Amino acid sequence: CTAIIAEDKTGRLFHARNLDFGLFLGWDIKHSTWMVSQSLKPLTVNIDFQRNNRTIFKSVTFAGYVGMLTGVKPGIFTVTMNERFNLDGGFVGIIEWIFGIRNSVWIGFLIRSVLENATSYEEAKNELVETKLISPAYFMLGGNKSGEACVITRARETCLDIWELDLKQGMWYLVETNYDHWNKPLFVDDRRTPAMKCMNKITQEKISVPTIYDVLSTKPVLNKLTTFTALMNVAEGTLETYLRDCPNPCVPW
Amino acid sequence: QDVPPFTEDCRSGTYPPTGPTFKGNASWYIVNLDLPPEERWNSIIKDKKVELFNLIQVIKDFIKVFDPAGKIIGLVDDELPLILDSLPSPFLEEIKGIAAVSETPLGEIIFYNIFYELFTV
Repeated sequence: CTAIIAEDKTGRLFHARNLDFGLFLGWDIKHSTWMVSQSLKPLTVNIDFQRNNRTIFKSVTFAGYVGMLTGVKPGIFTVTMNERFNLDGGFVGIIEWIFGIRNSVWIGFLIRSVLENATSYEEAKNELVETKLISPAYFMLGGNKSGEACVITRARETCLDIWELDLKQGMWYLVETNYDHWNKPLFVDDRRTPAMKCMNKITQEKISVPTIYDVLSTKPVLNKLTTFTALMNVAEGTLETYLRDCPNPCVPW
Repeated sequence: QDVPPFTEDCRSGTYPPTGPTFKGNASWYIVNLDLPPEERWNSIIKDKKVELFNLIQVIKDFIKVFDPAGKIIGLVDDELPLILDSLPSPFLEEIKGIAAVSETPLGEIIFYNIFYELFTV
């Protein structure tokens, strides 16, 4: 996955992502695609969660998957999650759960609860930082005020790092893939460098929903695992989701 | 482009989405949180029943390559609902509703819902 949060010169925050999933889960030789990625595309749905006929939050998910990995609470915050691969991963958390150690929360369920219940950027951030998790993760959280954006790097039990937007230092965007931001990505899976290169080329003056879509359309940020691209604008409360394809030549991840 | 380092130039003018990298828009649905959890996903699952079946079939076919006897699928169908019956509310009730409407074994819908966690290893 690749997620980007960026702030333009007027203080508007944009949050976007490519959801990549299905690595090594069967390769379809005929269509030159990952089988699970291909099967997830027609299941992708945008959902307007309502209570008393009022929108509580909007999210993009897969039909039948009740947790959320991407969403916007209009006017308040946006959130996405990227997988964090670790030996102390979700498998350990699931085994603990099976053996009755149930003080941890399933990631998709946590994000949905935060979208449903948190009433501010700070409240959402605290929940994502403090809650014990079944599996490690990266949470990208954007608010609705200038400078309100961060990447939270989580181990299952602790928060390892909070990486904040820093406009005074010229850091007007954050890019997160599937690696700790203080380490280099695996050299065969570097989507961070091309994404940053394209963001730097666009510049803060020209950042917008269309230009972020351009970044997320550039290979290898767009790759054979990319199921959809989601674009969110917190102030307007909008969520746009586009199903993606990556015809050859295209990197497999 | 099949091997690093990265070679493609930054794309521009791709929005609004068109062309070979665009496969369509995701459709919109409303989930009414005032409904009982078992009923919230009914309209979505009725529309996406075939697609959900296809995905689960792809995963089952993949597992069968490593487990031709089908023991893992048997465990998922028979044991997973018992082991994970303690999933928090309202998620478990929603999952049960989805299994009923999609006419899919509950264990397979639970497996689908914990798939992301499983693959962080």
